Amino acid sequence: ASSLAAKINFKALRRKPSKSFNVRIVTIDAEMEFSCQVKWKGKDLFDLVCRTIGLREAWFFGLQYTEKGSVAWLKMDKKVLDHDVSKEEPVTFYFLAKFYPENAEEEMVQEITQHLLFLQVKKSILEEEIYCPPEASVLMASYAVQAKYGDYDPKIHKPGFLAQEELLPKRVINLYQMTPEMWEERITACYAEHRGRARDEAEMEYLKIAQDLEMYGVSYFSIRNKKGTNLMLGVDAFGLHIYDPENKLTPKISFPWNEIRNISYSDKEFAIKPLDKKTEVFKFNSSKLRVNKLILQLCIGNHDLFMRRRRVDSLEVQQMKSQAREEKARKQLERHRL
Amino acid sequence: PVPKFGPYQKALREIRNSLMPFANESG
Repeated sequence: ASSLAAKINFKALRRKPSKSFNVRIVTIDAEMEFSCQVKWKGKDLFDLVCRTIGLREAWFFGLQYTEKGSVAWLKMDKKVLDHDVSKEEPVTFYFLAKFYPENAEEEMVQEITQHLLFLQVKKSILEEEIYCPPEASVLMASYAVQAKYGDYDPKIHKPGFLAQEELLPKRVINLYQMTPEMWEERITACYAEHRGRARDEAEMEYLKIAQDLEMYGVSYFSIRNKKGTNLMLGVDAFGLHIYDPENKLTPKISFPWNEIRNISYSDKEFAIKPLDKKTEVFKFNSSKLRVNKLILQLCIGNHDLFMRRRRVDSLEVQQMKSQAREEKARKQLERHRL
Repeated sequence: PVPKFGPYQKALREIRNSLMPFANESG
C-alpha cells in the first residue's frame, strides 16, 4: 500500500477542478447538457456535440444562439464565452443546419445527417417558413408518414391513425373544404404507394422534393439599395439573390457564386462585385453591422462548399461514402431476407 | 437543367387534380 501511495501524484489530486460552465444543446429532436470549460473555443463544444450524436458530416451544421434578438452562430475559432451569449446557465445553443446541400442525395452520406436535415426542413415547412404548394405538401406528408410508420398495412393503419399528426401547413388546409378524414384519406392513398421504402429512403425522398422548393435553404435578410428601396437578400448554396419583399420565391436578380469576384462590406454598406467587369457593382445596406457580419459568414461558408463540391472528394469523404454504400447494401439485403 | 420536381411531376399532378374539386372559392 505504501508503494502505491508513493506512486500517486498528490499534487494532481489537490489540483482544483478546471473552471467550467453548463451548456444546453437543443437539437431538432433532443436536448442534452454538457459541462463546457471556460477556455473552450466554439470548435471544442461543436466537436463534442458532433461526437456525442455520431455526426461526421459536420460542415452543414452550426450552433445557433440569439444575439440581441437576431440570429447568430457560434464561431469555431472564438472562445464560447467571448460570444455575446446570455451567461445564465445553462447557456443554450441550438444545433441546426447552417448550410444546405445542393443535392442531398449526392452529398449527404450518413443517415443521421439526412435525418436531422429532414426534421429541420419538415419543421420549416409546417411552420410556413418555407412556402410549399398543396400538392407537394401532401406528397411530402406521405413520405413523412412512410418514414415514421413503415409500410402501409390497412390492418394496423386504421382510419384515424393520423389524427394526432401534424402533417400539413395550416395555410394548405385552409385552402380546401376538406375534413381531417378527407386529408388523411388523401395522404394515405399516396403513403400506400411507398411500400418497401426504409426510413432513410423515405426521408431522402422528402428532401429531394423539398430541395426544389424556391425558399428551401435560403437565408433571407432585409436590405435597402442605394436608392433606399426595401429589398430582400437571399443567401443559399447557389449564390446571392435579390428579391422584392412581396415575392420571396422568384429573385429579381441572382449572382451565382462562380460569377462573383468579391463580396465586402464597410460599416453598413455591402458590395457584390461581379466577375464580369462590365456588370455594375451591386451595393446595399443592411439593418445592422451585426447582420453584415452574419451575411458575410454565410457567403464565405456557402462559397467554400460550392467550391468543394466541384473538387474531388477528400479521402475522408470518399471513405464515408464507400462505408455508407456498403451499409446501405447490407441493410437492403437484410430487408429482402426479412 | 433538370426540371423541378422531375420524377414527382406525375404524382404531384394527380394530387393537384384530386384536390381541385374541394378548393375554396377564395383560394
